[in-house]
Amino acid sequence: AKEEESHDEL
Amino acid sequence: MNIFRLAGDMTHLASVLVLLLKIHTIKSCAGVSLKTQELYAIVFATRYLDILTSFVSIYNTLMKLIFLGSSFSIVWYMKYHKTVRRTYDRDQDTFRHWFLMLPCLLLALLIHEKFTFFEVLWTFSLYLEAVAILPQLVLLQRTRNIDNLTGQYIFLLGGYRGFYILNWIYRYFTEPHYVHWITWIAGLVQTLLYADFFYYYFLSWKNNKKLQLPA
Repeated sequence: AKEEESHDEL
Repeated sequence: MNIFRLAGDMTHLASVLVLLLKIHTIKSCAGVSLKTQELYAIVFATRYLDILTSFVSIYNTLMKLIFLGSSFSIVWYMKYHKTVRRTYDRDQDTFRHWFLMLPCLLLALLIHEKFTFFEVLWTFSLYLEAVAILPQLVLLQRTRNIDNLTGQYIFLLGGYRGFYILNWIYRYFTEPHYVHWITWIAGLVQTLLYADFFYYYFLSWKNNKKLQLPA
């Protein structure tokens, strides 16, 4: 989940 | 998605639209740094490598496509469009962008969250975005003569960074485990680079005068 969090911004 | 993130994305989008409007409608890129635009194209190309492999939302994918498409088309306009390229301040825009890219690449190889190909390039894009505005600020300083659209473009870009910082603060307090030091420090550095420009922008706005930077 952490990885997804770090890449959910533009 | 919180209001700060949305406001940040919208000011970012507006900045790109203002620049495209200037280039496409007025057919001029006077005062715009091609070096900065090339750096942004590289920033988005390296950051959005995951566009096909990781899906967050339609909104995210659409915005990625817009930022990729607009940054590369701005570079194309400035380099190859027969009218626009003649308005480019070639002789003033001499910042060596290799001097920015190499240290960013080295730093990304040294400081990252995970040592994988995608992650290192993603980190590289964060570091490069932080300093990508420098050639543009140097060009402004040199030409000093800033038209309204160029001023608004940089103002909106700075606004985008400011809203992202508010977004990070908001997420830090509302989401557990939301800690991204690399993103935050790179983003903070980037925002600070705009401080000087903002100061003169507000002065000119307050005095209702054309934006002029001191020599």
